[in-house]
Amino acid sequence: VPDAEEHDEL
Amino acid sequence: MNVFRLLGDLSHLLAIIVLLLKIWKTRSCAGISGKSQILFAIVYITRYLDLITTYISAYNMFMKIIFIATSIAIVYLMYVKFKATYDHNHDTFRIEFLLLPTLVLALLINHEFTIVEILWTFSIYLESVAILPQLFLVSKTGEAESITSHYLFALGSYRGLYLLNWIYRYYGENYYDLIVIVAGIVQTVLYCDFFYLYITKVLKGKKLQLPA
Repeated sequence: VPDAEEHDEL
Repeated sequence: MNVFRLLGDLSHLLAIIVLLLKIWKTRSCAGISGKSQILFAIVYITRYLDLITTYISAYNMFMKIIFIATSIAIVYLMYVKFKATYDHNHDTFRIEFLLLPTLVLALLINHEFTIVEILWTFSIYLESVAILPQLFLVSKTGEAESITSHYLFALGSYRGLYLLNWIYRYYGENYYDLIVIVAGIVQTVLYCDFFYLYITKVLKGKKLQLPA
């Protein structure tokens, strides 16, 4: 699960 | 970055270019829902606030700026420059019915209760349903010009390609984000009926016309 506030997608 | 995501981004970019060219060349935004375009502008502005705080890559930054700038430009063209051609009589979907539930959902289901994160989550939920006013407009007029159909096909394909990207990332990197996956499925499903008509009619050279 990704870290919040680090969205690498568009 | 994998091939599905790149194709998804390019499809998204293509959709926007097709729409901008259509409006600019024909000097008209007939058949396009201004409501959907306002929602898309809200989507990109609220999602890409992290442009200020987080650097991911030059590609990422470039695309975000393009999406914000073009979405604002489209709204400007529709509501100011080519206002006379805007089909407001048919574009009657009430956007508060989309804005309020997606905002409430973002407040309830998110990764972290911070302003930036809630706005990001809101943008994901809102994007998944932002096309509804456009689909509503097409159903009201009963038809869509082929260029509008190409735009909708490219726009719908983008999240579908992202679904393949998420499957790929799940197996390759063990990465998954349930919020975007569920919203992406909803978003893609909303286009299914349109995809069917596009493939069976528009690709065979016919106009997209809904059965009476």
